[in-house]
Amino acid sequence: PPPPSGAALPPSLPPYFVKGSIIQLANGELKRVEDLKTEDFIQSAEISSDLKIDSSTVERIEGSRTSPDFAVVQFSVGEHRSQVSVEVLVEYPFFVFGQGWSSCCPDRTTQLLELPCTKLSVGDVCISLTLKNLK
Amino acid sequence: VPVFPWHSLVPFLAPTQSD
Repeated sequence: PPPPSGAALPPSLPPYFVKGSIIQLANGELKRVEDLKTEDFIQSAEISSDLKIDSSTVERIEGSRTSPDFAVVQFSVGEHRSQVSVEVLVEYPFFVFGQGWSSCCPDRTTQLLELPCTKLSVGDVCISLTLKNLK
Repeated sequence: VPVFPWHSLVPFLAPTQSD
């Protein structure tokens, strides 16, 4: 059945990436998703008691074997360069340090979410989270 | 208008501990 109220987001594409969504930073400040800067994430993580920001470098991007709508992105995470692969919709946006929102298919991201977006490429360093006291 | 926490926008990439 068609989605209600004209919403046409594919499943598993969260609503907070739609342009104009209101995001609350750790200090209580409210910003639109498209206005977020690298510093907003860094400062929020500094305030956070349990989350820390890790640098995740894109090592490989390939199409999913199960669906053309998905891509598999392999990251090298943190100082230990742990290898982590995630399967995401091609329009799923990641925040690249010093650059902003990027996805495997920025045209689709802009079309579906109206979120200004650049092309995610191998070598890009994305913001990711881990637990502070993970030992 | 819904307000979303900042950390919901960031993928949680927990590296597997190898040590």
